Amino acid sequence: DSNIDKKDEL
Amino acid sequence: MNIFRLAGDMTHLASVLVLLLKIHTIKSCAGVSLKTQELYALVFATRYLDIFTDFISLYNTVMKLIFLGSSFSIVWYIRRHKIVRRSYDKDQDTFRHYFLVLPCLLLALVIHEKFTFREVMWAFSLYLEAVAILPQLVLLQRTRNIDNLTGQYVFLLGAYRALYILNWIYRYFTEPHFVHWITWIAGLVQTLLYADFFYYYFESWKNNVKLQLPA
Repeated sequence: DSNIDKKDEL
Repeated sequence: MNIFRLAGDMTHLASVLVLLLKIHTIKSCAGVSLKTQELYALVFATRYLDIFTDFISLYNTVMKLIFLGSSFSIVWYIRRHKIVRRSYDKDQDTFRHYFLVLPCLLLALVIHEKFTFREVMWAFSLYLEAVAILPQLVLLQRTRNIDNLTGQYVFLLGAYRALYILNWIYRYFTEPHFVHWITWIAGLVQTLLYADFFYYYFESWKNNVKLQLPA
């Protein structure tokens, strides 16, 4: 899910 | 997590610790822009809206809490601490918040991934982070004597941004579908803002002279 890999960054 | 991302987070963490160390131990915030610190507090508050709803990892949650806590406590120190606040260069730190916040908010309302409160706030936080360093850079330019800790703080912040770009390049080639235009363009703009500072930082380091930015 691209939403997760986007939001795993700080 | 790749090595660039980890190194980026660690330099970000180090930058915040250097600043807190300076303020807490020397009890001085000379050369530190309150405007930039308030903008960072706003950046983290709007980006980490998911902190208590979406669990990603313990690392992620702890780092978010550190960045939120440190940015708000730096603002508290400069505004409220009875000794620290005296060293604040109020007359020099004149950049207007709304000058940066309003355009970023408008841009986020126009350019976002989805038109939901969280996604618009997330885009807003990225745009604002890209320009939040400007009041600090302007203040550094006006301050004739930049102390070592303030110079290191800005250097570490710039290094963190540069490492994040390497992280995105790495992720683009190693992870399928890793494409985030909004993050990348905002991040690239942010890193470019440090180019001038980096130039003078390395010059002063190479020549072993005190860092001074030309007016």
